[in-house]
Amino acid sequence: MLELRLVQGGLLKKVLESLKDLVNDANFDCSASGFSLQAMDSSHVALVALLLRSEGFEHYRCDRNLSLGMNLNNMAKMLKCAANDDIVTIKADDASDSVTFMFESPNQDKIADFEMKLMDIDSEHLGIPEAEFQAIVRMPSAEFARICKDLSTIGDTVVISVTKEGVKFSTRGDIGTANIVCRQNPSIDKPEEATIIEMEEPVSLTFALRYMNSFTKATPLANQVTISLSADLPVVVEYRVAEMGYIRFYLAPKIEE
Amino acid sequence: GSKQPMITRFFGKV
Repeated sequence: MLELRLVQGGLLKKVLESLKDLVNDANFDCSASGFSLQAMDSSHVALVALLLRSEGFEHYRCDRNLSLGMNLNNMAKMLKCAANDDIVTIKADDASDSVTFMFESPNQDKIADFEMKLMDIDSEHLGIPEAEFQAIVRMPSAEFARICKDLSTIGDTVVISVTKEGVKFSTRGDIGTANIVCRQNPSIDKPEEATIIEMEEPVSLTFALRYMNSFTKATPLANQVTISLSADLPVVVEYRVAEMGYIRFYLAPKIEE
Repeated sequence: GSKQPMITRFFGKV
C-alpha cells in the first residue's frame, strides 16, 4: 500500500512538466526514504535523477518498496487537471496495475480522482559516482534558461568555460558567433539573483544546446540552478525542489573527433 | 566535427 500526500501539489505538476519531453516512460521508485526516479532519454545521452524525500510529504505511507512504471506524458496530462494550489495524493495498492491521483482544493470543496494504468518498464539503473568538480556555478535559473534559448537561435552547441573572471557561454553557427559572460555577483540583498562561482581550476566543455534547453523546463521549480563541471565528465544541472529534494540532469560533453 | 557520447559510457549499470 502506497499513499503519498503532498500539500504543495503544484510542485509535482512542475516536476512532470520538466521531465515529460526528455523521458517517455520511467519507473518511479517508492521506498521509506522517498519518491525517486532515474531515467535516460530515448537516445541514452542524458540522464535525469529525481528525489522527493519522504519528510517533504504531509503524509507518507510506503509499506514496501514499490516501482511504479508510468508514461510521463500521460502522468503530466493527469496532473495538468490539478490546480496549482491543489493538494495531490498518489495512491497505489501493492498488486495493482493502476495508480490513483487525488486532487483536493485547498478549502476541500472539490475532490477529484484520476486513475492511470501502470506499465511494465525494463529500466537500467545506473550508478552515479560521487565526483569532485573542477567548477560549480550557481546562478539564477531564469538567466540560464534565457542564455540557452538565445544561443540556440545561433548555434547547436554551447561551450561553457569557467575562469576566475566568470562563466562564459559561447556558440557559433552559420550566421556568426555569440559570447555571454556572467560575472560572480553575490547579490547579498537578493540571494535568488546571485551568481556564485566556486572554481578549483579553469574548465571548458562543449554541450548540445538541445538537451540544455530541455533541462531548463525545470526553471519554474527553483530560482537558482547549479551547474557542476569537470573535464571529460558529464555536467550536472541541478534544480532544488523546494526543501524536499532535487531534480538533476546529467549530460556528457561533446568530444572533438 | 564533434561526437556526442552516450551517458552509459560514464555511468555503469548497477
